[in-house]
Amino acid sequence: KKTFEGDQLLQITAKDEAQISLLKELSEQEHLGLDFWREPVHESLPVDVRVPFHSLQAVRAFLGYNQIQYNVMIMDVQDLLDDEQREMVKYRSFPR
Amino acid sequence: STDDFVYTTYHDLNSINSFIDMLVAENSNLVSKIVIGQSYENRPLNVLKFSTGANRPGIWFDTGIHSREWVTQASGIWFAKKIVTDYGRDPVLTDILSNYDIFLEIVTNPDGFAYTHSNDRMWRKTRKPNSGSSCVGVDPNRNWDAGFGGAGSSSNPCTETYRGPSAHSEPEVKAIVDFVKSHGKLKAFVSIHNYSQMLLYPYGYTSTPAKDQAELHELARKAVTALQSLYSTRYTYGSIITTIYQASGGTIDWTYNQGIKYSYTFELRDTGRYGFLLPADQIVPTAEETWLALMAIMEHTRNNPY
Repeated sequence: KKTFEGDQLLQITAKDEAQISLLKELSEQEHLGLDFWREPVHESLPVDVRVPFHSLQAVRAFLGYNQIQYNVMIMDVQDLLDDEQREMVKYRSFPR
Repeated sequence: STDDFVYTTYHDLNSINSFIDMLVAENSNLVSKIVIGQSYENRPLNVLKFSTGANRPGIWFDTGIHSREWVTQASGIWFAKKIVTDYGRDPVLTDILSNYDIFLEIVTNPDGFAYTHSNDRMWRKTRKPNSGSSCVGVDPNRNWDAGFGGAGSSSNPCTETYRGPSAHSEPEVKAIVDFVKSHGKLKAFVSIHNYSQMLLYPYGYTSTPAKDQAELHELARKAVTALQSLYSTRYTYGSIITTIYQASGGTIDWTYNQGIKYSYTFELRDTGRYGFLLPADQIVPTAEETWLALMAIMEHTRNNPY
């Protein structure tokens, strides 16, 4: 089963078309394994991207170097999945 | 019974299918289950039919064509229970059901959904292998014969928006296509996704406005106003291409081109705090507010026959 330990969800706010272009370039870097939950389209729309743990350093460096603003929305995706799983198991054990 | 079913948690496919069977058993005068086809991995494509008479025009809802969007399937369960609960009590819904059948496909992509429970919670696509590639699956919301192959979809099987080898290549899509064509009298079609809080109408593949754009826009405004009346959730609305991005081969572009005027697609909560991992305690609020918008669309459909 695929796990997501250390993966983070970043919400990126591009300030102009040039930054959107940079983010599109970033999305084409297949080796990073990025999962764009919301694609870079226009500066009015935020970009949400799940970054695998192994790519965090590279992605953060890229964003920092290009002065692209971002927030960490989910610190550890697996933590949230574990919570979700616990909750499902809890209700599954309820008598029907 | 479906009264004991826990609507505030996520469920796997077996549990949802049990729910469907229970709902039918408890409400056999109103609800039946129809199987419109089979998925690639031979799972039944179950659709709930809510009907009070023969030969009615229909209204279609589907949830969960992207498997990882769990709050949509969970909302679909809640909608199904809401329909049987409100029928005979809510005069508007009762009147709608006196004139229209409602079809609801809760798990539109069952192979993908099962895969999100067993192997990869973040799986979005179908599970059909792609010849010549090690990457599996097609984005079923790029697989429809509406600008198929155009911008806003990918020809690379390893991307999340891979369109597939040809339009309607995915059995999950083809089953709906066949159903829509054979039914012939669907008057509204709402495909429900999450997230990012939007209500969208055609087109996605072209910037040419839909010929009914003014009416669709006004109805979207009305539906979003109804939705926001409950929890003030911030929503935007408009055509797909002007509101999010160009997307070719999308569901509602095809249904609109088939003549189903009231074709919409939703993006439910949230705005990125949790994305596809919306906590289960938000299932019911999400479903409740969305239901108000669905009612607005159904009511408008009833009041504006065409």
